[in-house]
Formats: sequence, C-alpha cells, structure tokens
Amino acid sequence: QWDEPRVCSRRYLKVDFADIGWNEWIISPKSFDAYYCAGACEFPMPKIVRPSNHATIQSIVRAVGIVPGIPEPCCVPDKMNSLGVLFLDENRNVVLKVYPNMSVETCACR
Amino acid sequence: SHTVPARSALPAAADGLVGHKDAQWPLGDAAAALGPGARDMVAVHMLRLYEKYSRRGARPGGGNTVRSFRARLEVVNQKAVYFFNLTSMQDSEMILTATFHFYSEPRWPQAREVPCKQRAKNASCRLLPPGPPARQHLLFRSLSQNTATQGLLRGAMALAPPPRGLWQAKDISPIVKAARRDGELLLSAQLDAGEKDPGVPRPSPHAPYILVYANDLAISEPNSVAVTLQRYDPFQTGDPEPGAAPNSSADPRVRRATQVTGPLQDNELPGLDERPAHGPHAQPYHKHELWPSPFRALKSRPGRKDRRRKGQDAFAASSQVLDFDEKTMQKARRK
Repeated sequence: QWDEPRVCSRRYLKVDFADIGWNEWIISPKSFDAYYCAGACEFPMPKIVRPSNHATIQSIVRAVGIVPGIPEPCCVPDKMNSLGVLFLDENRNVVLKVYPNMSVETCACR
Repeated sequence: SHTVPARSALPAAADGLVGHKDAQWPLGDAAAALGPGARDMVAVHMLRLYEKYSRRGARPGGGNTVRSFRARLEVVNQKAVYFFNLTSMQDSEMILTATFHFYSEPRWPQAREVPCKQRAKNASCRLLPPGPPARQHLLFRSLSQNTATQGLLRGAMALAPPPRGLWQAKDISPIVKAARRDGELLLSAQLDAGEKDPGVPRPSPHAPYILVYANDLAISEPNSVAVTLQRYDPFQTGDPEPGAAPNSSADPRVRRATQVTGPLQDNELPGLDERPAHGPHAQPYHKHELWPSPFRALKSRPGRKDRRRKGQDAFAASSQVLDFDEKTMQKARRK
C-alpha cells in the first residue's frame, strides 16, 4: 500500500464473504473485487480527480483560509458497478439478487 | 380462478431450460457450494440464471431479483399435491413474472380388457386398443398459512401429453399475484390425470418448482445488501444442519447492546474506539437475551459534533444501531 499515489484514486480491495461471516448462505460469488477510494483532494486538484464544482470551490475557500476549519473535499466512489449474488433465503430456497453499487469503477473528489 | 394461457411470453431465461430433458450439471464452485442441493433442477436453473445475469448490467427478467421455491410433496386424498411456501417474498418485491416448472412423462394408457361374455365358455377375451394418451390437468390452489382447507382454486390448465419425458414451464403470474394480493402465500399444485394415480411419486430431482421474477424497489436504498444478507446462522435449529459450516454453532446468538448515542453515520464497529458509556441511557449488556429476529436493522452514525452532544438526544427515534455478536467482535479486534 506504501507506494500508492497520494492523490484521490481507486485502491484494490478483495472482499471475501467468509471474512464477514456471510459465506454460510451466499452460494456465489464467494468473494469479489470491491475496491475503495482513498487519497488527497488538495488544492489545486488535478483533473484526474474529476472534482465537482462544489468541491473546487470548497478547496479554494480552504486554501485561502477565508473560513477556518473547512476540510478538504472527500475522495469517494464516482462510478460503481452492480453485483449478482446467489444465496439461500431463510427457507433454504435459492435466490438471485443483482445489488447495485457493490464495486468501485472510478473515484472522485466531492 | 384463472385459466392461464398455456404458454405466454415466458422470460427468456425460463425458456432457456424448457424442453431440456436434463440440463448438464453446472460447473464451478457455485454448484460445489450448493452441495447435494445442486443436484435438483431448481438449483441447476438458478445457477444458470446466475451465470447469465451476474455479467454487468444484465437484469433478470427485467427486474433485479429471482426467487425460487422448492416443492414440498404431500399426499392428500391419495393424490400427490406439491406445496410451495412463498412467505419469503419481501413486501418491496414487485412480481413481474412467475413460472411453474415441472417434468412430465408421456403416459401411455393401459390397454383395457373387455369383460368376457358369460355364455361363451373359454372365449378369448378381446383387448380394446389403447385410447389416446390421458390429458393431464394442473390445478393450483392457494391457502393462508394455518388453514386446514384445501384452499381456493386459483387456476387450472389442461396439459397436452408430451411426446417424451421433458421439463415444461407454464406462466402462473396471475395466480401468484392474486394469491399474494389476498395474503395467501401457501400455493398447492396438483397434476391431475383424472384416472387413479399410479402410485404416489416419491420426492425426486424431478420435483416441480416455481420461479418468481421480481423488481425489488428497496434494493437501491442505502445498505439494501445488509437487509437481505446481514443475518445470523439462518439454519439455526435444535441440531445443526448436516451441511452447515462448522462455525455455525447451534447455540443461540447473544444480543450485544451498545451505547446508542444517536444515529450512527458509518459502519465502524461500535465499542472498538469507545467504551460503552455507563450514563443513564447506557443499555446494560444482557448475556441471556436472544436476537429478537435474525435480521438486524442498521443505524446511521452521528457526525463528530453530534457525538459531543452525547446523551442529549440519545435514542433519536429514527436512528439505527449496528450490532455484532461477541465472536465477530473478537475476530474484528484480532484483525
């Protein structure tokens, strides 16, 4: 993780349902690549962090120190993907649900 | 009652398997995860749907949920009746299509003997040529959980005799929607051939099953994954299930109360970074309390400022708390 870039970007995270105790009823997948967002949204923000207009304004206000205590914008997921999960319900019937926003495609400053 | 058209526009997925004598057993760890349960057709069908719809952006049957319901075989008045318990459907799931899948064998009627005429001594009895294969009827009834009646007839379908043994699918959407609207979530299906049942079939991988394609309106809410997947040992019974994982202890989970200082904003493990307060509102830790229900609602976490006003507006009505049992907490601390 140490050679990760400082700037807001997507970081690798593999989630194994056995680690969170859900593997007993989740048939498939047993694990999936969820990723996560981390990194700085410092002024001036590069285009790559795709700042919203509000984030741009907030980081300028913070940089010029007009108002004390303003934090820098947050590095959060921007585009996300859904994930189909096959699991057993409480009656041991097989269920398929396609959950939205389960893995990160891109990150951005907000 | 509804006489449902014999074959309406079934979801493409359902047709994918109709007419199969026996689908090839699915490969992959999903089948392994199902264990012996992967040998029946409903599991094979669901695994195929999973492989088809777990690619990005695909939507099963136009929705986001497919529920399968296995049959429970019972003998009523010497007839085989299959019962389906649909109670696990969530209120937020809008039914799009429901299909009934069953395996039918061709039924060649026995040649019938003509009673010999009395006067003609030892005349050879003639055999009538077998008539056309018997038509079968599918009868659907619905009943609420604890009634002893046979239930309300919801639908009847005439079935053309199949040329050979094969799986068929019938659209029973109106039947399931009507039964759910009336709160009768126990459905029975009877394959009635009119003539005496040739012996009651035993439970087999050829048991019929129901698939319900739905659109879960609550799936986009924050944390919908926790509502359906965040639970505790779902097979908690007196004796642990033979196939249950070793760590699913049969002992009841103890409830872990944490200091609720107001709505939680994130999913941090409560109690890791702060000792439960011993203030007037602190909820005492009860060892003997069981989980009120297997599903725990999540709580949103107060912002930093709100946490400073600890105890002022504790127990905000709409707030929710994230509970973990001791075992999970120890694992988390270790990590």
